[in-house]
Amino acid sequence: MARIVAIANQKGGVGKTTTAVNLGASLALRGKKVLVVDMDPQGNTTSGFGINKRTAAMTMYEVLIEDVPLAEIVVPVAQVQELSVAPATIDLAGAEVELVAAVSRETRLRRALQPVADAYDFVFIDCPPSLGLLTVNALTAAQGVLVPIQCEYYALEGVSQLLRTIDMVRANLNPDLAIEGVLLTMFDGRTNLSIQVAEEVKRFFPTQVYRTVIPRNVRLSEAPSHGLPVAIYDPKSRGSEVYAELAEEVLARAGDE
Amino acid sequence: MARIVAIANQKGGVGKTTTAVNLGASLALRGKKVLVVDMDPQGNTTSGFGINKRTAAMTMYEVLIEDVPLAEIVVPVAQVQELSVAPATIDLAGAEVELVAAVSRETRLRRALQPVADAYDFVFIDCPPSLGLLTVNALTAAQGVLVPIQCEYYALEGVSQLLRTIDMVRANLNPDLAIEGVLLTMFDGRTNLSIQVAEEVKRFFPTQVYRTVIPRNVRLSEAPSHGLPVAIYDPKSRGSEVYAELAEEVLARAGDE
Ligand SMILES: Nc1ncnc2c1ncn2[C@@H]1O[C@H](COP(=O)(O)OP(=O)(O)OP(=O)(O)O)[C@@H](O)[C@H]1O
Ligand SMILES: Nc1ncnc2c1ncn2[C@@H]1O[C@H](COP(=O)(O)OP(=O)(O)OP(=O)(O)O)[C@@H](O)[C@H]1O
Ligand SMILES: [Mg+2]
Ligand SMILES: [Mg+2]
Repeated sequence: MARIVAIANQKGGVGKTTTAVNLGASLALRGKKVLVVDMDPQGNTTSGFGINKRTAAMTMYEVLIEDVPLAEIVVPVAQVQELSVAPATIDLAGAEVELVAAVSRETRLRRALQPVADAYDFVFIDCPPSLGLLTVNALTAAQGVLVPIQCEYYALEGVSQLLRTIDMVRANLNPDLAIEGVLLTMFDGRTNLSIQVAEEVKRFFPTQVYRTVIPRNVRLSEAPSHGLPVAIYDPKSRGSEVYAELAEEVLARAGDE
Repeated sequence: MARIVAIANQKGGVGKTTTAVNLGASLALRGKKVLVVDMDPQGNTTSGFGINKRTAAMTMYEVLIEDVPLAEIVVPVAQVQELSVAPATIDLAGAEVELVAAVSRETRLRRALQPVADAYDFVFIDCPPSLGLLTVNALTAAQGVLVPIQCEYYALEGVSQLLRTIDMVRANLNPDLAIEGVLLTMFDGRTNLSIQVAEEVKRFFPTQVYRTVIPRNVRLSEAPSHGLPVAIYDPKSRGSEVYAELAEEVLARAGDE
């Protein structure tokens, strides 16, 4: 049975997509079967893997609203064996509104994943920067939540809101939901701010912060313009190394090497 | 009559709040009367001005849902004369859901601003990273949209979605809505990526990109942890200088020096 992990934080620009793409790719390069589900209407994960949104016939919108089986929209990622993506386009923004009045609106993604999950070792769900129905669907479908936190002041503010939402989902929709881990991102050791925020996050989550800290690394922001995970775009870069380290740590936590 | 400007981009972490806080403060320091409205449930603008969200009795939630007059929630910013803020807390996230079924749900903010707008020269509205009802309210209330665009690949992707939403609002809700300007943010001249993205944005918006480009500057990310705009936190910093330059440019475009 796959480990289903939602990558969520309503604060914008903290590295959710970058983590979904690069952690997914690093685990696939280690032989794990990985599916990444794009639940953000911006579709950054979809283009981060080089998939042309204009040619994608069916996407997550059709899965959530028209009950198209997830298996029918999954696309393999050309450059990385064992890695697939369930793409999203702007149409998904419509789903957020249409779901409000729909029956069992919070469990659509969970039901869509059930028939396919066993085909994978890991399923990662990239969430949009909000706590609306798309993110609630992801939290309801997942067993764990990976929370990227940028080492910046504003990023600290949103954490308690996110935890309240996780608690609400656990109490009403998904009793198994747990924090998979907290990932410090865009860490810049030269600034006091980064160091202070990292310390504060470690105090707040004493056991859940990954040892692997993602530094600011320009290769990570260049890779998406080539439609490639950083491990393929520039395997020797710090960005590639550190997501490989994170993959090892995620495997170790899952009791698997 | 105030110039009402929404600061919007659904891509997360591009500098919307940083621009609302620092452009607002820079204009107020030049003697303009400025109101900044926080329409993001994260409340980063509210805390960026040092306002304690736990003690704020009434906020934007009460204005939009309970018709409390905006004047009753406006709070002066202690360190900058002529600068006030309409605060937001996480309660505002509830408004997004409650507005869906409400009467004239898109024009609540416009009607709330009408009685107070004449007291100011500029009103800036900080938007959340989404194109939902809170952002639509801001676009319906505004005459112009200031679009911060981070000099990163993913930030380019969302621009056409944002323009489509602006067109939709102009066609159905607010015929006067125009692009106030496009602001390049977090520019790092040492990377090709920044230079390429900036060139592309200038090609896409030949006449609307501000000459002032905001560089990456650590003082800008430190200032919020002190609850101060950068012009007060570190007036000699590059971050402070560049938002002062932007204020001059905004005034020149408004035909006013
Ligand atoms: N460690 C890093 N070093 C340098 N740049 C990074 C790093 N991580 C992410 N980025 C860049 O920062 C920007 C924000 O990251 P990303 O888009 O992954 O965040 P997000 O949380 O998914 O944003 P959103 O909230 O809009 O979905 C992107 O342009 C990305 O390329
Ligand atoms: N020019 C800059 N140089 C360095 N850091 C910056 C700059 N502009 C913004 N920041 C920092 O980058 C982060 C993102 O900026 P900000 O929060 O203003 O973006 P936003 O678009 O309002 O995000 P959201 O989409 O979550 O509302 C913040 O931590 C901020 O302090
Ligand atoms: Mg993203
Ligand atoms: Mg913001």
